[in-house]
Amino acid sequence: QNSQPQIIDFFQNI
Amino acid sequence: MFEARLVQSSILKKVLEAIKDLLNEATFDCSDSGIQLQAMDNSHVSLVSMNLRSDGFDKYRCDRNISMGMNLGSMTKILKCAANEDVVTMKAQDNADTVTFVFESPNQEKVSDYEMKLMNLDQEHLGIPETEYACVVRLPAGEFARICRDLSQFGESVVISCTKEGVKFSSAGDIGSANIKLAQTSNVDKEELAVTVEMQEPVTLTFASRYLNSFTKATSLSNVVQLSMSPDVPLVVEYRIGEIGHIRYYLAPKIED
Repeated sequence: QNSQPQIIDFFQNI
Repeated sequence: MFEARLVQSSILKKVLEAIKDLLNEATFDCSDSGIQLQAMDNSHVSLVSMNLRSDGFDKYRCDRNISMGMNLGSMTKILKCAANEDVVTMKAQDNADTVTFVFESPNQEKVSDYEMKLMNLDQEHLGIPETEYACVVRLPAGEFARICRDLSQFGESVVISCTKEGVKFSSAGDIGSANIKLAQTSNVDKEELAVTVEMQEPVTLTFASRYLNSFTKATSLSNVVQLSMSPDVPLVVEYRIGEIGHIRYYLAPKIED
């Protein structure tokens, strides 16, 4: 089983 | 005052086609340098980033920065009213709550204008770090779309493995499994038909086929697609938009539980 991380976990809010 | 004129309205139609699968609405940030859009899909799994440079427009004027929140369903309805060969101009006053699309037939005999209400959208802007990617693959955009479509019949995930020899796409599920290998093109006559790999180190990553398929809605914008990959960072799927800009999609690799 694979899980899908959200993109916001990789790029920070600016 | 904001005014942007594009002789080829088909470019705007294709841009909309490329984003409306992932986004219901989006903010078009207009400045002196051009039009930019950055938005995550509803589930915050992927990110779309688009840039149209002001010098790529046939006429461009932006006196003050303006952010126009648009409902993409409404924008689609309006752009359907333009013929492919029409010239399109987008116009808005400073601080306006509407945008106007003007379509002119090539012989100027038919001129239509459509005013659309703008939306106030909560905007999250993400900082995308400069990244050196372990593998950068270029391949014909139509080939990539075909591969994503074919493999999505098999499973929810597509494994992309990149080595210096080429790139392999794989998927597996209830009905069986599928592997598609593309060798790096040895003799490049036409760049748009070539498969090229720039590799620092081999990479194997797993991605959701549903999102890859959504990204291929941009296929009509460009003959070539570029995939940039590194371990544990989002994949970048990039299409150039003629001589005017680009659209990039970011998608994090799946991780094993």
